[in-house]
Amino acid sequence: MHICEIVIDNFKSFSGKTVIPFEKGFTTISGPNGSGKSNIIDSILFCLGLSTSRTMRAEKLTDLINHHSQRKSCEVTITFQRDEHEAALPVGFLGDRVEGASDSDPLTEGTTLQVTRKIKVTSSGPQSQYLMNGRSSTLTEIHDVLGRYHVSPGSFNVMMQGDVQGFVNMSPMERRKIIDEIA
Amino acid sequence: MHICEIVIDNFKSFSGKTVIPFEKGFTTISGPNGSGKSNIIDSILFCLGLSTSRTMRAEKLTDLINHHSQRKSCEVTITFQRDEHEAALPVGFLGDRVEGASDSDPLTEGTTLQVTRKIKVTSSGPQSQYLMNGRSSTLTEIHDVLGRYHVSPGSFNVMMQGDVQGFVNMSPMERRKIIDEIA
Amino acid sequence: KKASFRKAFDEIDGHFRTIFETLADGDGHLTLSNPEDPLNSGMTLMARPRGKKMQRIEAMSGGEKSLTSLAFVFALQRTMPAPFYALDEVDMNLDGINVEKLANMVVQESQKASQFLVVSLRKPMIERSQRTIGVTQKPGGKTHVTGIRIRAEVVNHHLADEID
Amino acid sequence: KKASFRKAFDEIDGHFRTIFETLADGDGHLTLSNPEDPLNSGMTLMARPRGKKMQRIEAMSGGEKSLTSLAFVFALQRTMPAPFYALDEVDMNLDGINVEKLANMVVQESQKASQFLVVSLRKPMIERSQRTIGVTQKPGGKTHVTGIRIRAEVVNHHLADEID
Ligand SMILES: Nc1ncnc2c1ncn2[C@@H]1O[C@H](COP(=O)(O)OP(=O)(O)OP(=O)(O)O)[C@@H](O)[C@H]1O
Ligand SMILES: Nc1ncnc2c1ncn2[C@@H]1O[C@H](COP(=O)(O)OP(=O)(O)OP(=O)(O)O)[C@@H](O)[C@H]1O
Ligand SMILES: [Mg+2]
Ligand SMILES: [Mg+2]
Repeated sequence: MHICEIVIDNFKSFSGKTVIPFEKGFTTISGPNGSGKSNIIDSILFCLGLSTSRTMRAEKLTDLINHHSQRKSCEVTITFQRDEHEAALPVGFLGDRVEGASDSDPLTEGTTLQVTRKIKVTSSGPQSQYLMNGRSSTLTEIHDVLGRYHVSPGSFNVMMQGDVQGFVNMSPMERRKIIDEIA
Repeated sequence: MHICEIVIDNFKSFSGKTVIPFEKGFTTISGPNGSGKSNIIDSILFCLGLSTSRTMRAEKLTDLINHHSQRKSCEVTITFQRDEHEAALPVGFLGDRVEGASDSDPLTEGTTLQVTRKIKVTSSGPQSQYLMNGRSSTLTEIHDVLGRYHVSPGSFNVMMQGDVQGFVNMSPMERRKIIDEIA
Repeated sequence: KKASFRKAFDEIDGHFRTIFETLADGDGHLTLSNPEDPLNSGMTLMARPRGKKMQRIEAMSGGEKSLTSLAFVFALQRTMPAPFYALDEVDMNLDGINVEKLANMVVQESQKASQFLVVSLRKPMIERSQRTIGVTQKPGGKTHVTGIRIRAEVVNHHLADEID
Repeated sequence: KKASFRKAFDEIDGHFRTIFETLADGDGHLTLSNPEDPLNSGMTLMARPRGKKMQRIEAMSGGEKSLTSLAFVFALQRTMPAPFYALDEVDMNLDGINVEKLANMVVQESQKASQFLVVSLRKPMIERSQRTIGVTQKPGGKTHVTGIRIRAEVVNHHLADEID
């Protein structure tokens, strides 16, 4: 499968809703310093629950809400699309939710997988909510599904700005510990 | 004053003797990865005693000797030239050495200041030797003279590859300590 | 436990050797400081760019260090293949030739059903991608996204000012 | 002791504000986490690039962080002016426009009797220097140095492949 769309709403430097379509293969993202390129990568980490606020350069979760708009929430939705040769997407792993879906539900066919994360500022503090295919989910359920594709907090498929320098400067002990964790 | 010449002999990737003339103003150094640009900067740090072997990426001092040549020593000489508007170079700070020099000695006029450092592999381990204006010197004497120009191990006039990233990633406490040391 | 470490180590070492050869035109491999006692050992990356001696990563040039570390990261990725990869400015230290080599590797990998989203300011990387998403800043620090499909357009526009 | 810290802090802050304004087209200043007790305080760099809010350096983009840190280093340098400055690839994270600004600043400073030796792979930096020393590798990993005086030559040769 591949990412076919990212919708970024009021997150970091994206005031208002931005829809970015993506295609298979090799896409580059470019532009001036401070324009928002890394923030697009952050939106992926945020939505799929792959990091803490610190690795998105925010001191606390609510710092991720756009400063300019007056709104008190932000949201990112990522849609994955199944490739032709692939077996059905793991919506089947949602257990009885798929069993419960009707035969005409396109998601039972497993062509797309959609993950949404929203944070809201409330009087009792920040509230974080996850949705998978439109239904309220826990982070654990999302990690289960994505984990089967090796998309998880411990995986190396997202290399943030400066990570290469981190690998360069790593001590031999730290480098070996990486292998421990894979083993 | 400014650097008018650097002679690099058998140091790091310089097998044999290389003479590099320098002029005042703004000079760039460019070329492919691994060609030797940072090694030129290392030769300045080495010659003027501004760092340890580790900041020149060598595990021990003798790693600085060129691997390919069979020679057991390496040497770097840096020549500074006085600018027209400047008072005589601080060769006067060499104390009685200048007093002892003859009137026809051009260095008494203080137009150039030359620092040489040489390391040799001997049966009793590596030997390091410093020369200032051709006469054997201690590192302390060289630091005294250069220190008056704010060229010292603690100064910030040499920014090595990766130092900017170091400043970026510094903790607030470390950053404040820099000011302590200047104060 | 020691056996599962050994298994993972050998697999990653194998990937690293293959990837390094393609990327850096030389030989590289992983090394344990204490092969008898791997769980208390340090691990370093050894490499010999063409024509030079075998060196540990700490002794290499800035660009050589980046390239060697990238080969290591790609080797780790191959042990857990993912549907997409996002790389944010991993080509910073590299000269033009090495950016080309890295971009060629991404082209190859992306043809094997992996999606690559690569943030880059470097022309050889952008030229080899199938499309570029342009990101700019509107007044007030608001991000504005445009899709740029025609590579020639991108390369001639504000992206034409660089050297390797 | 607290007084001499305060004196150094104010001097460096003064330089930082001036330099940042030229380099980044915005306001910047130094901040102590605990101004009452500076010797137990942390210090961070605050900056507001044009059109954006005041931010601490940890929250900025990669290029903004580099530019802000460079302004800080230049401020430190101004408290102890030296006859020469050697900068090794300090422009790594910067886009083409910011490399130009940095290069223009080096041009200005080098005209005030300071010698600058700048290692760079970036065209806007090389174009603005008075001369470039070319460094290449001969077979066997041996460094070979050539002087390249004519800027046009440099820019058209192997250095023409980049984008900001
Ligand atoms: N909550 C927020 N509201 C508004 N703007 C924000 C918020 N969080 C971050 N930003 C802005 O986003 C900008 C950083 O964007 P980003 O890191 O994506 O830039 P970039 O395109 O990757 O730049 P570079 O090439 O320098 O790495 C910063 O200037 C910051 O001010
Ligand atoms: N003692 C030595 N003998 C021979 N070669 C050496 C020695 N020490 C270091 N080198 C070589 O010098 C090279 C590094 O040179 P240097 O760091 O100056 O490159 P660079 O031009 O700065 O490259 P980059 O653009 O990647 O930073 C390394 O490839 C290393 O093999
Ligand atoms: Mg970035
Ligand atoms: Mg270098």
